[in-house]
Amino acid sequence: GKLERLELCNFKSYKGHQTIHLGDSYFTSIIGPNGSGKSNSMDAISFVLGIKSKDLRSAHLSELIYRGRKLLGDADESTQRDDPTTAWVMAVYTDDDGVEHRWKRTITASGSSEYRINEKPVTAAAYNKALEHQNILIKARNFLVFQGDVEAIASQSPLDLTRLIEQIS
Amino acid sequence: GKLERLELCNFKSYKGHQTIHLGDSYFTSIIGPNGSGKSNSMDAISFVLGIKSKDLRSAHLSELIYRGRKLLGDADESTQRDDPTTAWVMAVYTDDDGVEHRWKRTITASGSSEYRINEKPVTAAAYNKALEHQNILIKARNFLVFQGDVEAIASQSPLDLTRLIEQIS
Amino acid sequence: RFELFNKAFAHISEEISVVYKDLTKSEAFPLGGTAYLDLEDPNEPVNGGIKYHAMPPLKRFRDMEHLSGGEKTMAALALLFAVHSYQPSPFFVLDEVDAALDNTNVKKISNYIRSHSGPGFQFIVISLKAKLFQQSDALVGIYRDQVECSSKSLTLDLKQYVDQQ
Amino acid sequence: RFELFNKAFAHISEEISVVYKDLTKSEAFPLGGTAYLDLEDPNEPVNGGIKYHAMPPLKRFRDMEHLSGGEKTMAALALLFAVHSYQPSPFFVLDEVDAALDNTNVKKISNYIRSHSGPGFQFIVISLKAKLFQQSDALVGIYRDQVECSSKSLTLDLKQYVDQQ
Ligand SMILES: Nc1ncnc2c1ncn2[C@@H]1O[C@H](COP(=O)(O)OP(=O)(O)OP(=O)(O)O)[C@@H](O)[C@H]1O
Ligand SMILES: Nc1ncnc2c1ncn2[C@@H]1O[C@H](COP(=O)(O)OP(=O)(O)OP(=O)(O)O)[C@@H](O)[C@H]1O
Ligand SMILES: [Mg+2]
Ligand SMILES: [Mg+2]
Repeated sequence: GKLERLELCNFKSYKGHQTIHLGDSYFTSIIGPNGSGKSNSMDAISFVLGIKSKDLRSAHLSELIYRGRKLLGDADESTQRDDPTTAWVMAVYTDDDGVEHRWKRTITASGSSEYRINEKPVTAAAYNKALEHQNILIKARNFLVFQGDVEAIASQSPLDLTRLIEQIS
Repeated sequence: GKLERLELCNFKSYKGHQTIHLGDSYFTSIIGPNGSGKSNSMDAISFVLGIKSKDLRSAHLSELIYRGRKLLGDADESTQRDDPTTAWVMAVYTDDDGVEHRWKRTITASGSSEYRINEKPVTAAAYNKALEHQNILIKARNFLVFQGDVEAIASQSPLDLTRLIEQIS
Repeated sequence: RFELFNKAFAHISEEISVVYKDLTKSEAFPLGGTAYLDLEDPNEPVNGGIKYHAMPPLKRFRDMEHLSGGEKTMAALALLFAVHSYQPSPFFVLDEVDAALDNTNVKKISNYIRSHSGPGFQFIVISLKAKLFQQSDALVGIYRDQVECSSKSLTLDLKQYVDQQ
Repeated sequence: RFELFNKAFAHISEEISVVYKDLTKSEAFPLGGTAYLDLEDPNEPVNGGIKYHAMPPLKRFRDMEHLSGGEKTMAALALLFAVHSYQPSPFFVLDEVDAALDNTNVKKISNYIRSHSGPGFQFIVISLKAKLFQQSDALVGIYRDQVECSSKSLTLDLKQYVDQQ
């Protein structure tokens, strides 16, 4: 199967509803200047697949919600009046039989996650199971290499490597 | 002042006596393919200025001595018969009055350091003092940025930053 | 469980050697380098560690820590691809894995991705290096809209330009 | 000691703002970004920490951890140069500090080095990026002699080519 596109709504530096089309391609490159939002798009993929927020450069899920520019004259760092209170990311994936799956994860106003598959709310466990069915094993996460992490894969401790192989077997 | 050249003898990947001329330049770039020995040349600069071996990707000073290719048929990793047992690096520095200083640090067969200034043996303390006289403050080390370390300078803990400023004041 | 583990280990062990050779061979070194996995406790593999060894062509065995930045990156990617070959997830997302690579190694990685990407194996690669991303079939350009204070994206299909080369 | 520390802190504090603006300004943002140092314990500065804040142009204040790889690198180099300006060592050695930088930022760093290098301030920079090293006055080429199994070096003076540009 392949990932067709990502739809983001107020996720990190993506304000409002944005769509990232991955094209009719099995080798897609994401390019752009420093600070434009490339790593954030990878965070969106990781997020929608169920990765914990601490692995996404954020202590809490609420930090992943878009926060606008601080206006001149604002004395404090508190939430701007018009900053969004919720955010979501949806991945559109076509499986090997040509069936489209829409996996959506939402950050609620209370800072927790909600999961939907094809618009139907499901539990985190059911969501994870649906991903595993497509061989997307979030526990192992060996198919996601975050910025700055690649060299550590070679120098990881022997026990980490055992754990990884255990996860995928 | 400026660093004129480095002379290396059996240091890391530099076999025998090699000289790295830094040219008549205040902006010199060191270039070359992966694995050619660029970072090793920076290790040579750091080493000759008195940096500890643990900061040079090596647990012991003896690891900094050139070790040749393992020949086919060698069953173990022990020292090749013709591997050198000592190594040294010498920095040639011209100070603001045009006087040349030759700072040489040697790794002895027993794995300890010997220091010489203009061929005269000196103590580690005297060597360090001569460097401080040229404003080369090894304790602070803020003028050496090793590969992969730059981003951490921005995210270092507040106490580290205080320590650094203390060192240079 | 012991059996599952051994099955995975055997497969990956075999694959790592092939992939690493593939990534390190060149005209000067048609055989490439050597890489293998070592079980620290062969009797209790699941409890012991697995040590990864990689040696670039003509270089003497040394601890992984003594490899250069670029050499370590190539060794890491070989391990990554080898592990992935066992239970392949349908896609791979790589963020600036080419940061430490020189032009020659960037070419080897882009060749590897070109020849292994396809149905069942989608690569999504974030890169600042034209020598890498010019080889892809689609480009997603991310830019910052300063007025809206937001990231935006634009996708370009590169396949339509292939015949003009 | 308290006085020495405050003297250093005051100087660096002032300098960081200037340097960061210098490194982050552009046609779109002639004023550049904002950077400053914050004493966590103003009464006992030597015992407390010093927090470093850096905000690229038009971006909202956030923890350093939320900056991108390239933005963090620029902030780090600004701090490095600011600290260095207080008790300058005669030379600086930088190993691949441009790994995470896009072409625009590489240009800013090479411009900064070009305009600040000179007697009393020598830069020795290891880089894989032509856009950076083509600006230097001398190139030291390191290569591996496979027959001898050794690193070797060759130095080229670039100043002799300047007038031909
Ligand atoms: N919750 C948020 N709201 C708004 N902006 C955010 C949020 N979280 C992060 N950002 C912004 O996103 C930017 C970082 O984006 P990202 O890390 O994706 O950049 P990048 O394109 O990967 O850059 P580089 O090439 O330097 O790695 C930062 O400037 C940061 O301020
Ligand atoms: N004591 C030693 N004897 C011989 N070779 C050594 C020794 N220590 C390190 N090396 C070799 O030096 C090489 C690494 O060199 P170095 O780190 O300087 O490369 P580099 O030019 O910085 O590469 P990159 O661009 O990938 O960072 C390794 O291949 C390593 O095997
Ligand atoms: Mg990034
Ligand atoms: Mg290096």
